[in-house]
Amino acid sequence: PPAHALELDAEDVPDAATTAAAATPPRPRPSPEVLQTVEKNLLSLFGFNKRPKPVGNVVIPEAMVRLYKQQTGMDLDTASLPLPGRLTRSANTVRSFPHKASGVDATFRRPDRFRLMFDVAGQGGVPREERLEAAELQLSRSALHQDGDEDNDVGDVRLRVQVHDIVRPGVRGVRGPITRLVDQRVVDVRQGEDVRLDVLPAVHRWIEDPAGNHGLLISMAASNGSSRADAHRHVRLRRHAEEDEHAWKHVQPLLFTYTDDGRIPKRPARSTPRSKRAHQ
Amino acid sequence: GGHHNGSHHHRKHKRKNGTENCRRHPLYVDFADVGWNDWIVAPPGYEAYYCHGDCPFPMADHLNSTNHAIVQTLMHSVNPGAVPKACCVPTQLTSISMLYTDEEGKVVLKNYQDMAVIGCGCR
Repeated sequence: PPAHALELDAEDVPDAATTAAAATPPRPRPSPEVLQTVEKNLLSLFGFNKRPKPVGNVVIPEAMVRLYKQQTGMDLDTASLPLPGRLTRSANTVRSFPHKASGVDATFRRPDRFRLMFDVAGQGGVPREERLEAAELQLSRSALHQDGDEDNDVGDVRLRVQVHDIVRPGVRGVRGPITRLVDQRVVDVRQGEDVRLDVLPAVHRWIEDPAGNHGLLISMAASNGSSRADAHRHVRLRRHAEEDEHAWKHVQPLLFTYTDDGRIPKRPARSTPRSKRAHQ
Repeated sequence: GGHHNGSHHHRKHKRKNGTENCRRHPLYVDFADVGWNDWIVAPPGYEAYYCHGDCPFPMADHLNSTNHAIVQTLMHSVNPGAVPKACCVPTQLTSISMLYTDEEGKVVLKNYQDMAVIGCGCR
């Protein structure tokens, strides 16, 4: 079985896998040469030059598993992504990128600000031949509960989460950074569902100019100005000291890119529009 | 591999002369056969199906033929040496989704169009 942490339920696996195995007698094993040719052709069909080599234990993001289940459970024949209300247009590929940790992380000492870095243009990033249609930053949240202590009353605490594209990083004591606000959301700290921010303009810029990728600056501020002391722990931007690596991987910030690999042929129009038809 | 078996479902498609009408047959592509189960997270393989069988004249509605296929089969029945029969081919296909990890350990979900046969017909 794959070494990945994903365990799909029996109903997620196509019935054919089990039924075909049960209904058919054992097959003779094809020769290595035949298998090699089959693999080469399958790789080409699926758009790979060579077989990817799996690395260690990879945690499959819950959002990807959900999307896969939705896609495979659909009756409609479509290669489009089942994401109503999200402008993924003709995208047929979703990639997830975790934050690339570096020494810069330690320079962010304030709990309400953090820089996230995603290597989208390097090896394993978005291939040049694919067209970027959408990009989202997913931040996990842990709901804060009212505990009766007046000082710590959650009350109406709403948090404004802003995401900025760092156009030019600052130099300590010399100049401040140049940033551009790309999206913001106001969230209720009593709720715990993920927050998604549209970061398409930033990712677009990084793909065009990889050297100009200085990451995203995430800042949080209580909208009523009276945040409780641990409100900054609500949105999960960095790993807590007491948190183990595996648990963190399930809640770490993720960048999702939605791309069109151009392999889906555009369906021909069924009829010529009236305006294009010649007069009889 | 596609397998012909002696099931009731199979027998009912057989014609009197022993030939079988155009229809969909099972064809399972198992990723484990090429050792891909270490990087493809899901699915473990997929049911691709294939189309096979005879396109007889007169054509029944369920053979999903076109007017042209009817004419071609008609002409074949008149002069078999000059015109071949219409072919049994996929007339409706569907996409599949694959969840896999790439070289860098990044997770990718990709949809591939026209990967599995839904319906066969004479064309």
